[in-house]
Amino acid sequence: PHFVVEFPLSKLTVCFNINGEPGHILGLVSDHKYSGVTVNGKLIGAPAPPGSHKQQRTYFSTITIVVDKPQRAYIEVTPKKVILDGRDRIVLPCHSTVSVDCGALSVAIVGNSNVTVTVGGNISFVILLHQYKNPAPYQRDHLGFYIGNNKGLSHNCHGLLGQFLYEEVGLAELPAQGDTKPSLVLKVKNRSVPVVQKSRRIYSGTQSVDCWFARNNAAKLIDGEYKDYLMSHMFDTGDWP
Amino acid sequence: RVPRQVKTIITKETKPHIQELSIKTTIISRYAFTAVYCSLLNRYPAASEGVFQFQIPANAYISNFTMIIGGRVYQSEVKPKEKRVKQERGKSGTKEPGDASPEPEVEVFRMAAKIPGRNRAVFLLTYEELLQRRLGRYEHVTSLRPMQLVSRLSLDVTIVDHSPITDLEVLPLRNGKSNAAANTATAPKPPNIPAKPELPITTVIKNEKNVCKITFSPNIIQQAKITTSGILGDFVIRYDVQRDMGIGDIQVLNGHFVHYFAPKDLPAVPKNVVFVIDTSASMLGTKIRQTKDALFTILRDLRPGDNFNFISFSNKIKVWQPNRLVPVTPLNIRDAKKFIYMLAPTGGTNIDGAIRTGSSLLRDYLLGPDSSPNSVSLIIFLTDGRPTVGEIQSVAILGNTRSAVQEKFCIFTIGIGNDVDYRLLERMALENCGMMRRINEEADASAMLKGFYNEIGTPLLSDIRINYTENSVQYVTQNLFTNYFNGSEIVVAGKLTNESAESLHVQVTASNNDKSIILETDVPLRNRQIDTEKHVKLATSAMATGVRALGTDATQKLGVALGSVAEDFVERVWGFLSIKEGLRSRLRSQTSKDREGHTQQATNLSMTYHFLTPLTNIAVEKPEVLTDGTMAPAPTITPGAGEATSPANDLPGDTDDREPQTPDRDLNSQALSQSNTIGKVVRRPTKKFITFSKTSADGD
Repeated sequence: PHFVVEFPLSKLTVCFNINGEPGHILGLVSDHKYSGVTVNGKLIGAPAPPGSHKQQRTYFSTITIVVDKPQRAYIEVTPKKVILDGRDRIVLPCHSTVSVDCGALSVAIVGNSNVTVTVGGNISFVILLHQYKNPAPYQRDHLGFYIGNNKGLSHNCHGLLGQFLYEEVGLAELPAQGDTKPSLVLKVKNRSVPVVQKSRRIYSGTQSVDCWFARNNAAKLIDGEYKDYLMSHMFDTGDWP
Repeated sequence: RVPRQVKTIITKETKPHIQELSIKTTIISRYAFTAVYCSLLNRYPAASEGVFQFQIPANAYISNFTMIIGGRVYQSEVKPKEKRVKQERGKSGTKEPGDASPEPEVEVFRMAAKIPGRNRAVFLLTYEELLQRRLGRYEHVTSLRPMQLVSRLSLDVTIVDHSPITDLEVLPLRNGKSNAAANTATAPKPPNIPAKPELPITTVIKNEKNVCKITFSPNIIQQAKITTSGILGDFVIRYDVQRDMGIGDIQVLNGHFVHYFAPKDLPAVPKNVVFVIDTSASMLGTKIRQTKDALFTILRDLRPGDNFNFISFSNKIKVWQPNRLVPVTPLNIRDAKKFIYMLAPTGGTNIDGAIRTGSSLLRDYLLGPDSSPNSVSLIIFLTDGRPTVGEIQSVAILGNTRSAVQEKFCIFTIGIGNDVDYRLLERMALENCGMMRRINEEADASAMLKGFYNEIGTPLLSDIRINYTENSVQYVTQNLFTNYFNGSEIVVAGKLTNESAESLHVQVTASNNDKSIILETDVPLRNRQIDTEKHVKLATSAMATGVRALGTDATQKLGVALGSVAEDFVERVWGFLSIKEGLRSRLRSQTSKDREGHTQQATNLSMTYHFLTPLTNIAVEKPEVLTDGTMAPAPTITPGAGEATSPANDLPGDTDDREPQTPDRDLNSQALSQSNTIGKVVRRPTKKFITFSKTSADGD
């Protein structure tokens, strides 16, 4: 998946790719101890299209959300259905337009378009449903995960996306050395990350965003490395004794 | 070779015998059209009376009857019933004659006519029925009781549905009394009872995704192997259709729409249930034993989140747990079993006292701290007789019940046997958002009671409101429902005010436990009309294929009978539902003006759709046969001359049939049927695209 992180206060956008393996479960938002919210995404693989430099591409086939407050609830979203497990279980088909409101937690589906999960009124996630009627061999139904409202997530929030929510970043130019041109680095979390300018299409391709791209699986941009964000199962909140 | 016994039976017969009995049913989206073709042959020189008798489901309405005798066609006419003439009985306050009469178990259509010597008579009967979903299945029953062996006997059923057909079952022929009554409780599938032997070669099932064809055509030998009496029994088909947790199936045809709503994958809502059981002396014996058996089974099916209590009544009223409902725990279940075990029939029947006690118990519980606001509350009331102790006037009992219930819960009533005042029970249920069921005297009350409990034992949604775009629809049937139970279906139909509108916005809101659910969709009207037309074409061509096999005469007549009505089936569904609703409202009316209004409305609808209902009669001219056995010449029709008519073959009783869904309590003070006022719907674009933060992880 292509990751895009907007830093509105810094007025810039950063992007990176995560080239994981099919079946890997990535921790996207981890705030279990504070707001009680955890979001994970499971990857599936697909062959790269002809002419691509890659061997395979990976996409999110499932997004899971664990909510701890006021009551424990599990939400599992796939391109076909949404399963909401609280005191009881409701299964909602993604082709219908339906909303379920349980007080502090609500799930709203716009048929064949998107799923919005709202927690406590100040946290919301939008999951876009990318469905293909006649898929080519390299196309798979998959999901896009967007953070709608993060006001309710704490400053201790982590995860591939969550760790950046309250960070400020800046750009700096490294002077040329010898024959090399001057290069730009992103200053984030007391680290300098080499970046290049790119653009990304988001919201099902309806919007293009210019961003500063960090290479190599976001090395130095994210805390630790890729394998630190692999979760052991879909509803893993990272709380291991 | 015909066995000698069969030959003897045929030669002994002197009355006209049935040459052919062909029954053709087409079920398009749960609406069943049936045409019955019966030809009788009088082989003797003298005229003889031929009798055509056919049992139809109590929920169905006859739409046409025609006789062809001696080459002449006698077409029936549907006419409004005359107002019942009040008979003076002396005492005031006594019930109107017929009010206390038992509900008919089945509807039997019978026509006797003189058939000229060496001549044939053809009887053609059509009827229509909207199949009700109960215990997760639609059931279609055809009575095969020609009362004699028939040379050509065939039954063809074609099912066509918009959704794929699932779980199709053809049951063994079912015999025993009254299997076709609409209000009869349904027994759940018995697990280990071996099926009656079936004749496999005579039942053919062809099953494709959206079309199923079932054919049953036993020859005379095969019929004789089942029985020589000609009473084969009921041919029962059950099926369901594929469904999901969506807004349901909405079909549009020629300016009308019908909406089938039966979501699945919902968790059960906890319930608060009070069982009120008759223990009067007449329950002694089989009835109380079977009732106890059912209650023991029901206790096992109560869920951990449920709360319950028992009340038994005769002269006295006994409450198992005074002043409260108890949660479902192993201890409480065990104690409840003891209470049930100790029930001993004696004394009279104090229905009024029992209902008021049960209602007060439940009402007080709901006001208390222990009750959950998200649960469903109901009273299940069982009796085998009429009120004999305390208040015995139905009107007073119903008034007391309404005051006691205060629209806070629903009452479901069950009557066992022939002594019950079913009109009272039906009104009690209808006025309090419930349903009534009848268990026949000879039936297995235990299975029936358990079956009825299964129908209402798993509430999934409450406070259901189905709304359509304001000003786009009119004359919508009931669209507010108190509860939706697992295994049932809600059906709403109406007229479109503007057929050329692009789409119709539909919104369903409901509650499930602590969740409020909203489902919405925009129905593209033109596409949906084309879709529905396709299914009608599929149905009519499937009809034509089956009918061609029958032979020229039956082909023509059955095909004509069915084809024309199938093309407008959505409108006929609307008409059918509207009449049922009108009859319900009529029964519930509190004033004679109200009652008269509903009567007129339902009568007009019956006339429009040519339905034989409790408010109409069917009249048909009787053929005149001369003493030499020939037909009298056709009379010269002069203006104003009265026609000789046979006695109106009206259906017994003046009753309402049970409805496919639980009627709502009057949320408005006015009746809900035929209302032009539809809940306002705020149109939301279905493809609303939300933009906000760009922080995301999305596909390549």
